Amino acid sequence: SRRRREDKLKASPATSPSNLSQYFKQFLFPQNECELHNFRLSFSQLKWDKWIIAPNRYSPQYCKGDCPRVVGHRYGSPVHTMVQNIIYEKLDPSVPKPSCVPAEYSPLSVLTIEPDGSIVYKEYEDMIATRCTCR
Amino acid sequence: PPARAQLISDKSSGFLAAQEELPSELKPLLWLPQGVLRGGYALLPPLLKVLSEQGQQQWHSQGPRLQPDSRALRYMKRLYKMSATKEGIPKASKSHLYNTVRLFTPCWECKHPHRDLSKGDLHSVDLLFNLDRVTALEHLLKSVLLYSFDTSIPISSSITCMCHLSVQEHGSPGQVCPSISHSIAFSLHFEVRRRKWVELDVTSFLQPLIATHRRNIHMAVNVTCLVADPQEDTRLEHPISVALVPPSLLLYLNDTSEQAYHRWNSLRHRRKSPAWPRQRSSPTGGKGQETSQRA
Repeated sequence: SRRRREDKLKASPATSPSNLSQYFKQFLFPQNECELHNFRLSFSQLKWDKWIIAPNRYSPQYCKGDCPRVVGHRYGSPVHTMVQNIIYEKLDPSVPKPSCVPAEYSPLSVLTIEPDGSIVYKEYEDMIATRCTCR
Repeated sequence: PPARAQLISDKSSGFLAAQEELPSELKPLLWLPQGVLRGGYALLPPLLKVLSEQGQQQWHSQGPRLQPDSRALRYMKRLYKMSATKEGIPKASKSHLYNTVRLFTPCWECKHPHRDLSKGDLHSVDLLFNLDRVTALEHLLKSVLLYSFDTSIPISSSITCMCHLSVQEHGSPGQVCPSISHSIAFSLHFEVRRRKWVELDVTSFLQPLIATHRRNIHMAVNVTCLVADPQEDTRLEHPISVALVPPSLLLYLNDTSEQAYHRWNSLRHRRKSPAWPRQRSSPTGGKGQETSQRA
């Protein structure tokens, strides 16, 4: 039996610590869990740089990923989110699973030229997603 | 619902006039609370246009915008840098109470060149400002006449000026000569070398006009300037009136509609929201932090 054990060890070398955390990670977090993703655009891509003077770059960000089955307070989700998941899984699959959506935003200052040639500096609410949640 | 369509056809605020430019299939999309429509949101119509497939072409084909004065543009870019970060996030500062700043250049001005060295140098202009873009939900915090100097013209370094402002009221359409509603005079001293701009605060003067949503303000501005240091020869080759560029009108406003950013509101909102949005947790660090937060 000792020889058999040695043969077996030779066959499967011990996993190094880094692979270990990688290995366990799949249990801790689903692969593509709901989280905030970067996205940066410039108004010249939308051909609006003729009248939007500033900022040159704008990063609205976005939320993407799967919502774990038991979200609890993990995302700041209300209990309703778990109820909706149970409905989807147990009662009626036509009811959608909870979605990964923005939970908080930050404002954006924009400098634009108005049609009459006047110039306006304006601060808009809720223009950049800063946190995600499952709802 | 038809009631909503009715709302869009209402011409109650200047901003709605801009909706006519939208392609017809976008109109139903545009049913937004009055506050937003009156909010005069420069960003909304084009955002909606991009959502409709041919929005792109239409948006380009729309008639050219009047180009602003280059000095005015330079000033507003400088104001933007002072008010927001490179990414466009508004800076938090006590003096920064406004969430909107509008700069108007006069629709027309007529200069009255006049020099009488005994009384100093007189710079007198009649100006008409059209304030159509100011919406019903934008409340005036401060208004300023913004003078800039044509720096290519050598003028004395430090100057003292007396400024006399008067606003013409055009009462009944038939009225020929405007009656002067009210005027104000004040003196002002500044060092030209260190300044490209001189701001004349006219808030108390314009408050009543803007509070009544006056669309056009017709104003006569007489600026009499004396060279401050007597040693210098008062016969200036180039009188100050040549160097002073007709002023722009700057309005610092607090936009009270929903789409505008309200500093006090964002603080209140943070305290109010019950949900702890998920911290973006790295596999190692975040977990511990979350359990303590949950505890």
